[in-house]
Amino acid sequence: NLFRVAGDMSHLASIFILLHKIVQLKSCSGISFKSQLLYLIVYITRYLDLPWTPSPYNFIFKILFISSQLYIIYLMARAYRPTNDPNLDTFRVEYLLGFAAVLAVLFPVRYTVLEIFWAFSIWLESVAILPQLFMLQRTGEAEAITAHYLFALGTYRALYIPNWIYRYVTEPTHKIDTIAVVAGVLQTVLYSDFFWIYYTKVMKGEKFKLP
Amino acid sequence: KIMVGGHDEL
Repeated sequence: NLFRVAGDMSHLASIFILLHKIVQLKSCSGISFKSQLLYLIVYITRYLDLPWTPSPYNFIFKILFISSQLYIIYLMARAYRPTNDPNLDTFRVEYLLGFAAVLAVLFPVRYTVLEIFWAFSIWLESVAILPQLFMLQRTGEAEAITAHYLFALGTYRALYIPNWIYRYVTEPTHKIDTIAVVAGVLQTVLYSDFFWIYYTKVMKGEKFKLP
Repeated sequence: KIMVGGHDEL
């Protein structure tokens, strides 16, 4: 449906915005390496079913997400490493990994390796942006392009919510993927005050600056 | 609809 496709396109756009920023400005300043590494873990643990993906649409996106995220990690860890300031990126990701691991082991859809990793990736994705938001809070401002990246990334998960409602209403089975929905709503809520500042500042041509 | 892994979203 339209919400789902727009969400996935927004997700892909966010990655291209981030790559564009890093390559054009030859800098990854303002970007949390920890958040990016968490996203790589998210894609790898979620797409373990890659060889058995029945839908060409999903298959292509999975390849795109894993490969572009690997490239981002390469750029941040190797090519533009000196522009990356670890002193600003101090969020304790152990807590996020622990949170996702505990929920994944306690409440998977089924007790299989793939399902536990899938649930882990969903919970981890819901909080993976926290090191990035924490970094923004520490520096107090961000380049416009970084704000656009975060806006596109947040829009992706926000659009999945009307997608789930649409699917619930239109599909005869009326099934709800509880883990995905609860984690998806949590993820969207974490973006809410970023969205507000983006709307009140960046969309009106001002610098992204925290009050 | 047949879904191998059961999760058809990204």
